[in-house]
Amino acid sequence: CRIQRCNADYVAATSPSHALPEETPLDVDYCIALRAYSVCTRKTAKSCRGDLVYHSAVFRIKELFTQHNCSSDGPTSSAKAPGTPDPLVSELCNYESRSGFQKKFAHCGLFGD
Amino acid sequence: PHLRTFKDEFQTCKVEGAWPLIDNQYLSVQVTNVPVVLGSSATATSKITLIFKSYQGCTEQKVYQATTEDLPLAFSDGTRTGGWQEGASSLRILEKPDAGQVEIQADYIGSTVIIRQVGRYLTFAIRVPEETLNLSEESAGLQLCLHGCPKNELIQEHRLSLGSSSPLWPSSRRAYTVEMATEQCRHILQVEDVYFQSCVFDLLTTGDPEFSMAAYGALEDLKALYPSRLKLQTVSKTINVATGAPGPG
Repeated sequence: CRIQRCNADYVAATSPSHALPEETPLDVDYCIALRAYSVCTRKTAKSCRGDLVYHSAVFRIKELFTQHNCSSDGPTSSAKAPGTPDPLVSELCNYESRSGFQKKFAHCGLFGD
Repeated sequence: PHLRTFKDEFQTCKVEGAWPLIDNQYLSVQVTNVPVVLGSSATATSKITLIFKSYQGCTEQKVYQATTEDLPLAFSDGTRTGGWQEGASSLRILEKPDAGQVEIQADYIGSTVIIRQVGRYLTFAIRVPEETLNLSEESAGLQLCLHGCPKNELIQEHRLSLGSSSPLWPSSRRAYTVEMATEQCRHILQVEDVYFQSCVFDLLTTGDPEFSMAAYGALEDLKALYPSRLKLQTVSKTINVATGAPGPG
């Protein structure tokens, strides 16, 4: 279970050191960090089953989405050079790396008359 | 059209009008088939609509639609990618070097789609992870790729009596004889398997020489998407298309 890593990434993304001294993190940036946090927890769901830290994080994320009026749909990363994907999101959005290479595939075709 | 299902069943169906090929939580695919020759029950695909459903963190919902008039290199909203990761999108339309062919890669669901235009009609091929399908679930609704065509939509005739007269290809209107069609398909396809039979069927039904490329394209798609399935293509009970009798296989 890698929930501590999700927690650490979220804290790092929302900590004041990320912003300029007088700058308050924008809501939009906060929502991006929260979505990334949510994605991270979902990714660990299987291995974290029964882990109290994990379940409290999931519960807290739900509350934070409501408190900050964040939509669950939207970007999960920002301030990156184009073409530089977030490794966490990249893994989530790549079925083969997420599920391993032993998965079975099926084929369907429709052609001719 | 000829259908190869996820369970590797091979069928030829009427299915005139709009029919769902796939409908699950990730993807919906619907095709529209129209009659190819007046007086024949054979139809071919004139429209394909794909809906890639929203997948949180990876892509918003995207719709792709191809018709016989237009095989676009973009989704309906004009974009060629889904999701928010510029340059590394997990849903994208690829431009293929061959004209008349589009490939859509949906990495987040491990799926790839190839759509071709052959003559006036369209072909469809997809590779998906088995775990995204409910292969054993009987109540998953009508999905031709999953359950095949309904029995009353099946055309069995071409497998049973290619050599005899058939309402599918009345002799008065035939552009091809069985021998001519067989010869042309032999030039294109190396193995006399179900794809070969489909090629002969298509030529006899339409009289359109371009149609012989539909089976060839389908085989190319299978090679590209799922090379390990190629060994299953050769059916053990090959029909001798010239005589209608079972072959030595």
